[in-house]
Amino acid sequence: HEGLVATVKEAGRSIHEIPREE
Amino acid sequence: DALGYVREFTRHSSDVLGNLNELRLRGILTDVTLLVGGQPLRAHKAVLIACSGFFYSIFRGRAGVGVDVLSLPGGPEARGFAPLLDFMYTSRLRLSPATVPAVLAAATYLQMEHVVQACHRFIQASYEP
Repeated sequence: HEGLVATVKEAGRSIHEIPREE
Repeated sequence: DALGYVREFTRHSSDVLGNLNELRLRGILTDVTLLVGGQPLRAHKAVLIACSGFFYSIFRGRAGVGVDVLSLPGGPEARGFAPLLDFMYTSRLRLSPATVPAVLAAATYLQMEHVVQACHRFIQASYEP
């Protein structure tokens, strides 16, 4: 049951940032 | 008399991700099979490379071009990897006290630092009264 799952929102960055081409 | 007008569709990134997940579930344009704990998992290299430093280092170079089956020897077990693959495609990371050690190990292996930190916060919170 999805309802039984406690969801915590993470507002920060989730994954690495691919470096922009210099 | 603005210089230009923009309509920003604020749901677009999550709608794109939802469609990519549907493509994954239906095996459409998946271009790599990951053998994790012997279990084959199909995925899109572009999504893997966008979400994981480990896959970025593997697939960014020419060496990653011909690879369509990738086994991860000494790598993560399926019960730690599968939640991360779902996270990549849904932005939702399923955690439980039973699975967080395996997810943490897999996220470390895949160089997903932000997920590693979230796992530590989850573990920390589970100790608080």
